[in-house]
Formats: sequence, C-alpha cells, structure tokens
Amino acid sequence: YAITHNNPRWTKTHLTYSILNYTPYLPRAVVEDAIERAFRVWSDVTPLTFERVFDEEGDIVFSFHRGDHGDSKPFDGSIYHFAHAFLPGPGLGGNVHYDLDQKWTDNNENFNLFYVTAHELGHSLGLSHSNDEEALMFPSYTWGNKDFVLNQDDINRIQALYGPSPNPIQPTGSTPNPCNSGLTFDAMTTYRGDVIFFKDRFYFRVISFLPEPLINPIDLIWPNLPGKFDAAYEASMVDELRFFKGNKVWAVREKSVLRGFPRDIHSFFGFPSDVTHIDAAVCEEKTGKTYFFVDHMYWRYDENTRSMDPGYPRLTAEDFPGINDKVDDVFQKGGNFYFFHQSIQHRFNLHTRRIDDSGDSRTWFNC
Amino acid sequence: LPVFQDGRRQNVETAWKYLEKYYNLGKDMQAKNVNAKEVMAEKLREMQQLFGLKVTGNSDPETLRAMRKPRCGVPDVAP
Repeated sequence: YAITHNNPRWTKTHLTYSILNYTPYLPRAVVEDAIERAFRVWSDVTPLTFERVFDEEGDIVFSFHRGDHGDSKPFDGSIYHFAHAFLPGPGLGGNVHYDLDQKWTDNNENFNLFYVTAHELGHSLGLSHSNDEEALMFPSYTWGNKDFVLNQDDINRIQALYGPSPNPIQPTGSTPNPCNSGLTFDAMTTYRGDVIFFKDRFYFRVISFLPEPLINPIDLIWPNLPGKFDAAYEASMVDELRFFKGNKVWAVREKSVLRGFPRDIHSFFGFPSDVTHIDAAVCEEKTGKTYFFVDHMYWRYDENTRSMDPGYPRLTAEDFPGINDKVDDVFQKGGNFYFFHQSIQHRFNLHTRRIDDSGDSRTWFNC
Repeated sequence: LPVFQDGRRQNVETAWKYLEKYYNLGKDMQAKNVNAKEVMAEKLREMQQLFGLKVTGNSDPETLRAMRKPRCGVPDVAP
C-alpha cells in the first residue's frame, strides 16, 4: 500500500490547478481557501509548488458532479463515496471530483472540504491509501475535533516520490506504540475483565489471554465520543462505562452512548461548580463507591444511592498513603487500585492500605 | 457466500459491494477460477489488514462496522 501501482508521479515540481465549479453549501472564497490550505499540506513537506490558473485547465482540475459524470466512477449520494481523484498524468490525471450531493463544510461536520481535498490531493500526487489509522491517506474519513497535522506515514510516502522540502516541518507520530518509553495516557478503565488504555484517538485493549494489546481508533467502537478524554471508569453494577472530558460525562453501554448524555458532572454526580474537570476515576467493585481524583484531592460517590458521600473532598495522600502526586489515571484490578502518575504506576493494596509495588506503566503491554 | 458468520443478507451485500468497489472483487472473480469463498475470504483479509482489524477472513461485526464508515472513492488496491 506504500506507493501506488507502477509508481505514477509528476515529472515536474511546479503544478497548476483550476476550479471548474463549486458546491452550493459553501461560499466560493471558503472553497478556494480550503483547496489552497490542502495544497499547503503537501507543499510544506516536498519541493512541490502549486499555482492556480484561470484561463486554462490546470494540471489538476477540481470539480463537483452529481451521479454518473462520465469517468466510470459514478457518485451515488451515499457517504461511502463522497469524492475521488485520479493519479498523476495528462487529461483526467490528477483531477479531483467531489459528489455535488454531499454536504461540504468548513467545520467538524461531515464532510470537511479541506480535509477531503488534502486526502484526494494525496492521490493526485501519486499516493494510494495507507494502513495507518492516523494517516491522512487512511481510506476512511477520520476528521475529528483536532488540529490537523500531516502524520509521519504520509510524510515518508510523499517524500519517497518527490524528496524532502527545503523547509521540512517536524513530522508527527503515527499510531502510538504502547512500548514507547515515557508514553502517558489520557484515561484508563477496566471493561468486563479487560483493561483499556486511551491515548489521543486510540485505545489499547489488554485482554488477559492475548499476548499483545488490541490497538484501534476509539471511533471504531464509539464513533460518538470525543477524543482525548480526561478520565474513564467502569460502573460494573450497571454495566456502564463513563467517560469524562472537561465538565462533561458520557455514559456508554457497549457501543451506545446512553440517551441524554453528555451531561454536566455537577448535575449528574453533585460536584460543586468550581470543579471543572476530573483527572481520574475508579469504582470499587465490592463497595460500589466511586473515587474521583482532582488535583491532590478526591471525592467519593455512592453508586447505589447515586449521591456524593458527605465529608469530601479529602487529601488523596491522607487516605492513600504514598500517592502524593496528582493522579493521572486509576483502575481496579483484583484487590488493588493501580494509580498512574505520568508513566509510573503504583499498586495500592485495598486491604493493607499500602503501596506494595511500583513500576513503569508499560508492564501491561508485554513489551 | 458462506464466509459470513451471521449470514444476514444486508451484511452480505454490504461486504460484497465494498469489496467489489475497493478490492477488485468482481474482476478477480472472473480472472481466477477459484470459488467465491476463497476469493471473498482473501479480499476480506486484505481489507482487515489495511484497516488494522483482526485478520479473520470473515465479515465479523468490527469489519462490517469499518465498511460502513464514510470513505474516499479511490480503491484500496491497484487495478
């Protein structure tokens, strides 16, 4: 999947482009700006330069079409084929076609014109699809509420065709590798006996009988959740997972976000209004008490009465001796709470009320 | 098309259309004189590998979910 079949590429580095028509969903200036920004994605990392021409057809022509438009790739108005592009070459080569019946946007709603154009231009320049879920050239539409940067896999492949740019930008990482030292996580939770670690838009699912964790994009299971959570925990008595981001909570059962969520944490749990986020959370299975960690304090919530226990918040280190740093993540496994601060974990024995082991968080991934 | 675990018609059509569109299923079916099951399973494995899914050769729920996501119209494999 690296370079497209028989390796088609442009033999010149200065390419022209023209825009044949527009979508009714966006002002022309917004369309032109989206296309310009999409070209910059590729010119930033290669010697390629692009220039718009008006009185002639450019090397690359952008156009919107409905249904069958004579190129053997008819649109059908479905979300499974919202655009396509042609590999480098004369005539149709390099051209980008958008489905006129799709809703084109310049925000997070489907489909973001800039993001789709940057992807299709990858094809116009000679790239095929990537198997890196984090790459721009991944086949599925993966635009999310994040600042767009080209990832390492895209940079490597386009530079294999055209070489590096005189002003290379710093490449980004591709799919996170759980065995990278110093890796930290956004959130962690148990789930029906497994342990799930969340990082950016991915989850690592540690299943006891598998030698390695399963790594997948979060939206493969939970497409309606935001990325980069602050915390998560399993309320096993109701078979729910709860995800936190800012002052919002999402309750999830299997793949579905429960009706009425997200809710704010104040009305749902009873937090005071000055609590703006949760760092970590865990529900102690035996007691049904959930512990919420915020900075160096913690609250305790009773899942059975669905109310905050009186007398909180309390200092974490007072009731969990040795847990002196801010708690980034926590989950329960057996009779222990596993507390994480950056890439270090402490195993806290709930019976002896002491830390009885500490180490690197990577021990869960069989590196 | 016996590769499908749950056999629901909808899933069969989804997978068949997807593999035809993006993995040259139709053409390969003509070109090769192997039966549908092997070609289908081979294409499913190709797709599962590209999408970072468990490579089973079956249209399991996770594979079907990936097939139902919005995507680019350019095929995933060379003609």
